[in-house]
Amino acid sequence: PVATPPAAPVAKLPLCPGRIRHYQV
Amino acid sequence: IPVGPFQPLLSRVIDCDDPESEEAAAIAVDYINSHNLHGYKFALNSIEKIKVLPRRPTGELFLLELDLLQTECHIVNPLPAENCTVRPITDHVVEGECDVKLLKLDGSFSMLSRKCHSKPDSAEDIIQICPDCPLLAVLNDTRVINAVNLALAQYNGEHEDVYLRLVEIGRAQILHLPDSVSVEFAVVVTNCSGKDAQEHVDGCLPEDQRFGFCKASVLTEGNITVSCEVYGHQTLCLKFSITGVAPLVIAIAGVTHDHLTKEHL
Repeated sequence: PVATPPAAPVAKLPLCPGRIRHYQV
Repeated sequence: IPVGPFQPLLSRVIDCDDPESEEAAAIAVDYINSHNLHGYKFALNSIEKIKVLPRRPTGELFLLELDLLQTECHIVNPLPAENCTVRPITDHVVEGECDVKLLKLDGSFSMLSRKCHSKPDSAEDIIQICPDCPLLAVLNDTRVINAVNLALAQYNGEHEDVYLRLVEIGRAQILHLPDSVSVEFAVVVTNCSGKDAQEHVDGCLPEDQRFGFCKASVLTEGNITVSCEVYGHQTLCLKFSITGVAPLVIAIAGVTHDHLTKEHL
């Protein structure tokens, strides 16, 4: 049997920038 | 600090739209608005970046980069910033960029530092969106200062019970067709009536932290429209620099719409 190496942990990136509340300048 | 095996301080990842990010941003904007000494209140437009770091021995540090937009409320206006209208983009908006640091301890945020820079939108952007919209004028332009003096003199002449003096000019636009100057300025109520001021204007000093805000339009041929609203007593940390000459000028930080504020608490 061939052992599958464990997947490397993926660093979570923050979802940024956040929503625009008024308008983009 | 408890003795134990070394634990690296790892940052916690949260999204810019996470409720915790929004709570930190709201506290920072509130702090910025209540500690500005000049200009207008700002509203949050977006959270650009956020970083959360653990703090030894306890707590967390929140580092945020915020984009703000100028509202129509001057800092002397007691209305909370949440209730103030954000200026439309066609009104040559001023945007603010702030780097803030907060400490979260036992579930509560407190401000540690702020660094803010505000600047008007570029003229090219405004012209592209609205070719006929007036641009912001430099606040020490002679036409702007004349317009403010004329407008304030007219208001004081029409209201004998109260005598207002200038705190700072907030915004100004020079318009064409018809040629006119549109100005907004903050004022303070003095201890004089209009009649007192005619006799000894230099003795008319700010009274009981009562401020106001005026909007005026001054046509070159002398037609002046001015309206002012005067607010109740407030506790604002404005520093008065009484020069003995009218208009009274208080804590004017600059003559442009660009400002840089740094504060470590």
